Amino acid sequence: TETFVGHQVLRIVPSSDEELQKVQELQDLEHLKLDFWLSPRGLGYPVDIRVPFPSLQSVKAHLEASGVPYSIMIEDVQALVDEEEMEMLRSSRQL
Amino acid sequence: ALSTTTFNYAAYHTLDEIYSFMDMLVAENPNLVSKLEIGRSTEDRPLYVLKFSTGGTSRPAIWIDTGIHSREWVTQASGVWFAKKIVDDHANNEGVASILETMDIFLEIVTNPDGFAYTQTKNRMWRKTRSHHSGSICVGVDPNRNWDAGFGGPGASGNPCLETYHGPYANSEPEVKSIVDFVKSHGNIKAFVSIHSYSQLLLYPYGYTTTPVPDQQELHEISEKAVAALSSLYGTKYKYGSIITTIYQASGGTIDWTYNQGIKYSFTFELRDTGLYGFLLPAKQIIPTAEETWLGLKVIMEHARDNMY
Repeated sequence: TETFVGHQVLRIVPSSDEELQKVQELQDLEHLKLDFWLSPRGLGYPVDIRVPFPSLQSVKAHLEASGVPYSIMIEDVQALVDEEEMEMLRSSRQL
Repeated sequence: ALSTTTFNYAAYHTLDEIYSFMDMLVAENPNLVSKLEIGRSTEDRPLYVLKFSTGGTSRPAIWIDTGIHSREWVTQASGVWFAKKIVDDHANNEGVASILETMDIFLEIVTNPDGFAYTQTKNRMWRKTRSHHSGSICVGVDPNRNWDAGFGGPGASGNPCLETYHGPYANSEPEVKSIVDFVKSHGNIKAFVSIHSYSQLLLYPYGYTTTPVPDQQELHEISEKAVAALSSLYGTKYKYGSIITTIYQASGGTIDWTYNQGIKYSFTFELRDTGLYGFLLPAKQIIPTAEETWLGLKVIMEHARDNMY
């Protein structure tokens, strides 16, 4: 089973064409194994990217070096997945 | 669960639990609900559609599907709630009961069962089907890029390893082909709603071209009313518009194909939320999400009933 320990979901809201372009550059870097939950669609629209832990440092460095602001939408994806699994187990037991 | 009354709608369920829910609903309501198998998935799972009908033959119909992108769990969970809501409305002669007097409703709750099973066993973040196509080193096709509407154009990827891979050819995915064949053979579907998450949007065609659909004005007005109804319950804010103007260019999409088939009232919902939990929406939000979405769906269904074409 795929685990997501240390994976984070970053949110970027491109406010200029340069920022949008920097984000789109990330889409082409397949080795980073980025999962675009929300794809780039235009200025002012959020882009949400699930970043595997091994890629986290380089992605953040890329964004910071380019001056692209970002926020962390989900600090630890695995923690939410674990919580969801616990809920399902509780519900199944009830059933 | 002993019955659909004791079933826990405020929780996410396994594929098997949803299948047994369907069987319970049919068994409890033999004069209203039947279960059709419209095909088999790549991994040979049944593609079940619930039919809600009070009689007649080949009545004008409404189609609702959830779970075509398997990781969007709040949609399958909402589909389960919708199924029970239709039965309850009919029993209480309220809500959609009046629609069922003249129309049938088809509801496909798990539209991508292979992907859904995979999210529960191997990879919670899986979105696509689980097909293997020769020449592809990666698995799966995006079932919302595989329809014969602008297929292969900008807004989908030819790279089998990407999430928006359109597949080797239109309708290559049995999960898609089964719906195509069903829609064509039924021939009298008047409204088609495909439900996704997340972003809180109500969308209408087109996604593959900037050309407005001929019925753009009517679809926009319906969207406005549907979003107002949806927001009236919990204040959840939605945006609405055509796919290409509201989100981005997407080719090979479901409702572009259904609209081009002549199903004028073709819509896509993107349910909660706008980006706190995304695909990992907590189970406690299932029921409020389903309740508010239902109000929007009802506007679309009532409009279709009152504006037969």
